[in-house]
Amino acid sequence: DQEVSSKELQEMSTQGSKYINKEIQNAVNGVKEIKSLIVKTNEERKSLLHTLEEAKKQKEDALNETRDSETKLKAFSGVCNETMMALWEECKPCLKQTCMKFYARVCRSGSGLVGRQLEEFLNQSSPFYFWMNGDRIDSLLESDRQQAHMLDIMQDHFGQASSIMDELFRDKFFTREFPDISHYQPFSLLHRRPHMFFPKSRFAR
Amino acid sequence: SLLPYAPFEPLNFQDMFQPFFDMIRQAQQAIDVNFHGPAFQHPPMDFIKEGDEDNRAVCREIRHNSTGCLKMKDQCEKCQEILSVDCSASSPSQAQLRQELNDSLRIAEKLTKKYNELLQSYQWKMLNTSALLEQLNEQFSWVSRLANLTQDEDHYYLQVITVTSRTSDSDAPSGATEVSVKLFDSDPITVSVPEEVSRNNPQFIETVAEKALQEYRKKNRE
Repeated sequence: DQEVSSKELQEMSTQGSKYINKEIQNAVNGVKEIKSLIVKTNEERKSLLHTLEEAKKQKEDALNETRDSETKLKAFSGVCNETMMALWEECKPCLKQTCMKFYARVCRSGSGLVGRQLEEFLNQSSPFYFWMNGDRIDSLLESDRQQAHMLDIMQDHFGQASSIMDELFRDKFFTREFPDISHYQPFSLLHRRPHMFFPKSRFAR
Repeated sequence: SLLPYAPFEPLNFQDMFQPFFDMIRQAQQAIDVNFHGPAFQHPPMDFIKEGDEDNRAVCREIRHNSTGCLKMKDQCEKCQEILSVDCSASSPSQAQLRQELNDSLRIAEKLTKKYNELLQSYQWKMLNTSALLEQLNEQFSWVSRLANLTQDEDHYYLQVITVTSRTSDSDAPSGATEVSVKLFDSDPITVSVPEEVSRNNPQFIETVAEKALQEYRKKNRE
């Protein structure tokens, strides 16, 4: 054990408190830095949203063109029907077998039910639908629906969060410049005087 | 306003900062969408290779309405033949229409894929903001708690209570100095300073303060 005088302990306390004081200042600055990052991310998000809107417009134009071509082509559905029907009858068993193999290997659940459902689906489908890539069109339309739904949800959530953040960051705490508190005085000294003479030091805390 | 109180009244930091916490928490809750929920399953776009995570999407599609099976048409010769049937002999304009359809389909698929990537970037931005809010909450809670604790009279932030060299029953390494401190409202915290940092070295008290602060923040998080 070694003797340490009370004066030395007090000096250590003062020096240690200076260090802690700096850390408090760092934390306050950290809060502001995080706030700036949030604001920056939000700006980037807005810009991304603009890009999304443009991409959405392009995508929808292409989808509309696809649908138009599909509608026009449907008017010819009787043409080549015989050839297609014959090929379709041979295509169906292969398609069923390939799909069931894939399902059993990858999906690993309820193959029996899926098999019956698939057979029914193939019997009801038209080779013309197949010839026109109707499955790809349906898949695109389904994607479009899901994407619109996803964006709606995200926009809704982000809208709520943004308005709260805007209100939060308008507060003086986030806009005020904090004073330099590197010249530390023990806190007790401040308390012995009226607060009105030292308002800035109080804010720093 | 940060100063809703009379000038001579002590500031009540808890009341002052609590709305901030509430707002940060509300913002976080609003932003935390369940990205793994059914609304965020990525739509199947291409034929899927085995082992690809999108296999699950094809499985879902097959279970849902069997259309996923049509993606496997490339593996059946007769199905391929249907796709290459040329009906232009009986109706010449049909060939052109079909070409137009296939072209616009390819473009639509490409743009849908691009759109999907942008949506994912958007999701990422949301997750990023949520993580920043989490950081803000953590940093803010530490600052505001200290603000509340520095109001007591006659308190140093850090008070050194004892400084002791290592004793035989101590857990500290040989030659280390054990320092017991009080930080704000904490119970005494004991930290150990290595032998090579002597008491006369200014680094000594910084090491003590840093370790005590780490311990204090750790306890507060717990």
